[in-house]
Amino acid sequence: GYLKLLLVENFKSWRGQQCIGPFKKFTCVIGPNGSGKSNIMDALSFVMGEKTSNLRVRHIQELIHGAHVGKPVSSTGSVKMVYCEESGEEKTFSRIIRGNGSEFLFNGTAVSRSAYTKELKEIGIIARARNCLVFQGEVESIAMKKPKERTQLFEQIS
Amino acid sequence: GYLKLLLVENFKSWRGQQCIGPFKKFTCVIGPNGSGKSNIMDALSFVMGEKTSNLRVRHIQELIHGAHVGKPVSSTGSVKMVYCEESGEEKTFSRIIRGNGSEFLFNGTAVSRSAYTKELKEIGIIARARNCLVFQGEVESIAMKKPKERTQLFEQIS
Amino acid sequence: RYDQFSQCFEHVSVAIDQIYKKFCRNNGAQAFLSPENPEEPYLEGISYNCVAPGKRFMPMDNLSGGEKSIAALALLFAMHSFRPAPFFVLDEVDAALDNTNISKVSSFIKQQSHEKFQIIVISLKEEFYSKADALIGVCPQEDDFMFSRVLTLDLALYLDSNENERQMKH
Amino acid sequence: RYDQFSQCFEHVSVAIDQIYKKFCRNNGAQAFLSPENPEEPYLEGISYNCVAPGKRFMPMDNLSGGEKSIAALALLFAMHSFRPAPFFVLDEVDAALDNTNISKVSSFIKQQSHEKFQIIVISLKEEFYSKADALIGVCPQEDDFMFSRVLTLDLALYLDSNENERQMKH
Ligand SMILES: Nc1ncnc2c1ncn2[C@@H]1O[C@H](COP(=O)(O)OP(=O)(O)OP(=O)(O)O)[C@@H](O)[C@H]1O
Ligand SMILES: Nc1ncnc2c1ncn2[C@@H]1O[C@H](COP(=O)(O)OP(=O)(O)OP(=O)(O)O)[C@@H](O)[C@H]1O
Ligand SMILES: [Mg+2]
Ligand SMILES: [Mg+2]
Repeated sequence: GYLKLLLVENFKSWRGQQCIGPFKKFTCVIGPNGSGKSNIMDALSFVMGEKTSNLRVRHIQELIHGAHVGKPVSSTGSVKMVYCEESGEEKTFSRIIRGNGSEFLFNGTAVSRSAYTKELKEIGIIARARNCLVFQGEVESIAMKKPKERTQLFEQIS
Repeated sequence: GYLKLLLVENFKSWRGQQCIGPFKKFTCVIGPNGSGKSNIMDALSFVMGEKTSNLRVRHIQELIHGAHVGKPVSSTGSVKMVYCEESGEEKTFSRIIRGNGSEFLFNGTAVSRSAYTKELKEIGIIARARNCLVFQGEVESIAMKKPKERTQLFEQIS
Repeated sequence: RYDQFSQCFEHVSVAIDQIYKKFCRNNGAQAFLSPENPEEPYLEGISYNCVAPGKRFMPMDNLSGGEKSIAALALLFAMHSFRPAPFFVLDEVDAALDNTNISKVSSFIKQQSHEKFQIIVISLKEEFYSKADALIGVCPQEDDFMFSRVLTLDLALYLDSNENERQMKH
Repeated sequence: RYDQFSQCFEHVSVAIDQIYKKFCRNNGAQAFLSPENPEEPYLEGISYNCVAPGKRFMPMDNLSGGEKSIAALALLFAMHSFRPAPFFVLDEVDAALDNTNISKVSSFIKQQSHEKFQIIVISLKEEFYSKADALIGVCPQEDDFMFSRVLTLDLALYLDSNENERQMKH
C-alpha cells in the first residue's frame, strides 16, 4: 500500500480544509524557509498517534492554526490520512483535537487509541518506533548516537 | 589587520608542509565531502590555543597526519598563522605538537602559553570565548540554547 | 524477546553493508555494526563504523559532516527494511551533502521508491527534487498571520514533453 | 564585572536588531534579547526572540529550521561586533537556508567583509561562494590513505575578464 492523500484542517500553518497530495511513488515537497513543509511532517506524525512533546509544542492546543500567536481560529483542528492498499481499497485514519486530548477515527468511525494503533500496525506503521519519519536535523545526530542509545533503537523496532 | 596565510605541517588530512591562502577580505573554502575543509577550521582553532576536546579528538597525538588510521607519518605536527597588521607588519603565531603537549612560538620565538594568549588578545582574538569561529552544525543549536546558557555566552565575551 | 532482538540485529547488520555500498556506488565501502557484548547484545551498546570510499577504517568521530550523513542514512534505511512501513518521509536529510553525494542519494531513493516502498522527501536542492515523480509546492500566503497553500506538479507530464521535444529534434 | 556584563548586553541588544533587519532586508523584522532578571541580568537567563519577516511575534520553538539559522547568525554577528576579532570563520552555516536567504546572507557577508572585518566561509553552495573575492579549493588525493591538497583562485581576475568580455560585446 501507499499514502495517497493528507487532509488537514486548521493544523499549524494550514488554514481551513486543505488537501495535500496526491503522493506518488517518489514525491518531493519544496518551498521557501518557513512556508510550512515541516508542518506536513508534524501532521503525519500527529495522525500516527505521536505524543505532543515530539511535535515541537508543549500543549496540544498549540497545534491549532493561529495558536502560535494567541489567535487560534477554531477550538479544534484535525488531520486525516488516506491510505490505499495494493488492492485499491482505501483506509482512512483521522485524529481530531478535542480540548486537551484527541479523538481517533478509523474509516470514519470513532475508535479507542489502542484500536487505532492496532489498525496502523496492520498496515505496517509502528508509531512508537517512528520507523518511517526522519525529522529535520535528525540525520547527523543518528550517526553520532552512543552505543547504548543505538541498542534502544533496535529494542523499539524489534 | 587580517589573516594572510595558514601554514600546516602534518596536521589531520594535510600531509607534509602545505600553505593555505592567501586569504582575501571575503574568501570561500570549497571542496567535496570529506576532503578536509573542516580540518582547516580545526587548524585555526588549534593555533589559537583551543584545548583538544574541541578538536573532535580525544588525544593531541590524534591530530598528526595518519594517526586516525594508526599510521602517524611523524611524531609531530604544527600550524602557523601569518597575521598582517594594517601597517603591513606581519606577526606569526605557531603551535607545535610535542609529545602530549604543545609548544607555542610568537614571531619564531618560543613563549609560554599565557604570553601567547596575551599576544593573541592584543590583535583581538579571545580564544576562550571562541568569538571568531563557528563550527559545522553549531548554527541551529545556537538559536535554541536555554536562557541560562545564553548568559554564559555573554559572560565569556564581556 | 531475546530472539526477536537478535533476529532484528542479524537482519540490519547484513542490510546495512549492502545499502551503504549502494549509496556510495563503491564495493570497497563498508558499514558494520558490532555489539559490545556478542553473547547478549541487548544488554550492552552497539557500535557502528563505516569505511568511506577511498578511506581506511577510522572511528566515526573522524568522519566529516557529509560522510556522517551518508552513514546515518544507511543505518536508517537498514532499520526500516526490517519491518518496512509502507512509506518513508525524510525532512532535509541532504543538508550536509555535496552535489556528487546528492545525486547518489537521490538515485538510490528513486530506485527504492519504484522497487520497494513509497518515499516522500522534503528538500531545498534542485539536484535532489528534479528526480522526483511529482512535486508538492508549499507557498506562504501573507495575511494577518501567514498560512500555507499547496500546489501540485506531476513531473511525469513534463518528462513526457521533454522526451517528445528530444525526439522531435532528432 | 557587573558593569562589563551590562555594557556588553546593551551593545549586543542594540546591534542584534539592526543586523537582523539587514539580514532579512526588511525593517519590519525584529530581534530582541530580554533578561529574565533586568536588575541583575548576569544572575538569570537571557531569552531571545525574533519576529521573522511577514510573521508575528512567536516563541523561538515555532520557527522553522531556516528561520532559526538566520536568527542564530544575527546573534553571532551581534556578539562578534562587541569585541570584533580581526576575522570571522563560518563552517557551512548555510545548510538549512533556501536560495533567497542564501543570497541575503551572502550579500550581507560580502558587505561586512569589505567594511568591517575579514570573513572566511566554508560552503557547498554555488549561490554562496560565487560572491567571494577568492576561492580556496580543497581536493582529496588518493594514496595509502587520503590527504588534502589546495588550489587557490582569485575571483577578482575572473570578474575582470567577465567585465572585459561584457565591455567588448557592447
Ligand atoms: N499553530 C500555528 N498556526 C499557524 N502557523 C503556525 C503555527 N505553528 C507554526 N506556524 C508557522 O509555521 C512556520 C514554520 O513552518 P515549518 O517549520 O513547516 O517551515 P519549513 O517549510 O519546514 O521551513 P524550513 O525550510 O526553514 O525548514 C512558522 O514560521 C510559523 O509561522
Ligand atoms: N589525523 C588524520 N590524518 C589524516 N586524515 C585525517 C585525520 N583526521 C581526519 N582525517 C581525514 O579528514 C576527513 C574529514 O575531513 P573534514 O571533516 O575536514 O571534511 P570536510 O571537507 O569538512 O567535509 P564535509 O563537507 O562533509 O563537512 C576524514 O574523512 C579523514 O579522512
Ligand atoms: Mg523545515
Ligand atoms: Mg566539514
